[in-house]
Order: sequence, then structure tokens, then C-alpha cells
Amino acid sequence: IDDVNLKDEL
Amino acid sequence: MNIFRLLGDLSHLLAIIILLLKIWKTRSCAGISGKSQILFAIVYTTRYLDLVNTYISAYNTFMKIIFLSASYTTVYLMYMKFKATYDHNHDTFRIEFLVLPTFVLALLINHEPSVVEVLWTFSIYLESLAILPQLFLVSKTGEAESITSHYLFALGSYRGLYLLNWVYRYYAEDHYDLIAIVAGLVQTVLYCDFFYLYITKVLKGKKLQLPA
Repeated sequence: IDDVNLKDEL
Repeated sequence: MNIFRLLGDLSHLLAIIILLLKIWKTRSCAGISGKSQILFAIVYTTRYLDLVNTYISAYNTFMKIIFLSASYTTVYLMYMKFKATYDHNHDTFRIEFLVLPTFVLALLINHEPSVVEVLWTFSIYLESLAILPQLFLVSKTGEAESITSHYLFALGSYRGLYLLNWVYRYYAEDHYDLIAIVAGLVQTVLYCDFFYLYITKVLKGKKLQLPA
């Protein structure tokens, strides 16, 4: 899963 | 963005607004733990470091700025402007007992040993426990004003809604973050006792009063 480090949550 | 996530964010926003309005309108921060508010300021500061170098969306940037500024404003109101009304005799929780262990845990268990990632992880761990000084204050005084209860309910619901958001994302997007999930579970569990009192007392028009 490549978006684990994309912190799109608050 | 799914409905749980949106409701979670709105609930979080509502909690912050309720708290600021309560302090501003009553010109008093009685019953509110300054220690918890300091912890939240640390949480937002260490989590939103990516605000300066990572653009995600206008919504994301906007909310981060709101959470940061509201949190610093609350600390300012409590420790400067309305200092005289601050309940420091009852707000005796030692925050170093939360800050230090969560920081060590973030150093040990994280997704990536980088400064930003460790600080993000620290903010997640610390947030899960940051309400403890506030709950400790309520248990010490044995009661909470209705408005404080509404604040706590909105703030507690937010992470609970995030849990539903994570279940949804796991199935719909194959996305999950174990650190956030475990910490979110801990955070929500801490509120359970309060949720029970809120539903059985405050919603029926009674004051939140703990059994003597």
C-alpha cells in the first residue's frame, strides 16, 4: 500500500 | 473522503468551537484542563509539520490551520487572558508522564525512522491520551458543566468516527495504518465511561455528576 505515508487525514 | 471521515472532522471542529465559545462567552475557563489543552497544542504542532512542505488539499490545509490556531488560542485564553478563572488547584495531572512515554514509544514503534515520521507517530500516541488530564479534572471535582460535557462528547465522537472511517477505507481502498488504528481505539475507549454518563444524564437534562 503506497499511500500509507501520505498523511491525508487530520 | 467518506462520510465517517467528514463527520469525524466536523465533530472535531465542533468540539474546538464549543470550547472556545464557552471560554469567550462566560469569560471563564473553569472546569477545563489547561494541561489537556497544552497537550493538544503539542499534538497539532508535531502532526502538522507537513503543512509547510506537503500540499494535500485546500480542505486539509484549511483544517490544519484552524486546529492549530484554535488550539493556541485556547491555551492563550486559559493561561493569559482568563488566567484568574483557571482551575489550577484541580488540574494537577503531570503531563510529563504522558509526553515522555509516548515519545519513547514513537522512537521505538514507527513507520519510518525519520524526524517527521517519529513526530507524527508521537502526535498520534500523545493524542490518544491527551484527554486524561481533562477526565482527571472532572473526576476530581466530581462534575462538569453541560457545555463542557458537550465539548467532551464531540471530541470523543471524532476519533470514534475515524475508527469507522478506517474500517471503510480498509475495505474500499485497501488502506490502513495500524499505528493510527490502535491509538484511535485506545483514545475512543478512554471516553466510554464518559459517553455512558453523557447519554444517561446530560441528554436527559441533568448535570454530569459523578457518584460520590
